[in-house]
Amino acid sequence: RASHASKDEL
Amino acid sequence: MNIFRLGGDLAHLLAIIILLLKIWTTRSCAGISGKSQILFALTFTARYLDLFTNFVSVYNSVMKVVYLAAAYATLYLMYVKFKATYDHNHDTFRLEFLILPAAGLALIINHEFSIIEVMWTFSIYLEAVAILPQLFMVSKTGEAESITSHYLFALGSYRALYIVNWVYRYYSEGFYDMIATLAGVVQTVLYCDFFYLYITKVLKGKKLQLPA
Repeated sequence: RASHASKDEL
Repeated sequence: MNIFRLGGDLAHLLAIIILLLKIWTTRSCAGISGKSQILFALTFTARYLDLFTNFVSVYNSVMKVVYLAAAYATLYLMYVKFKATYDHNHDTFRLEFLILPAAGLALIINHEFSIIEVMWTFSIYLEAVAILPQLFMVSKTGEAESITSHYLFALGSYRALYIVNWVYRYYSEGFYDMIATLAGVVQTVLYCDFFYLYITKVLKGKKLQLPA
């Protein structure tokens, strides 16, 4: 959950 | 998407537009660090490699394209169209001192050792310090035009709002990204001294001038 999820941010 | 994240994106967009408009209307890029702009172009290029492989939303893709296009348009204006006005004597920060450590750290501390993931991590670390040549330039000349300080304030606000967004996301969805958050905090801290000067001077109608 912690990794990769931030890819929806810019 | 929450209001802080949207606010951050819009502050970022505003910063980019202020910079482009400043250069275009004054036909000059005096006081702007081309080195920082090179780092931002490099940052977006490395981060948005997933533009064609990982579709998130129309908003996400459009913003990526806008940020990329604006970054390269700025470089074109600075290094080609208005090259004569570029203040390179004061823009002396050595880029390799930021690029190499960011690349090295991205190879060691990342979520996953793959090309796209390491490039994303590199972009996060590089973005955190990409403004240093610009701040170095301001401290070297001892002052900044008001429009340049508005640009810096909008750009600094962007990551500060992202931090609030990350706190919000942690509590509302249990989401966190340690790499983005720590780098984002470093990035925002670098602006603190500038924020202080901006609020105490520029907002009171004075020019941003560093204490002698």
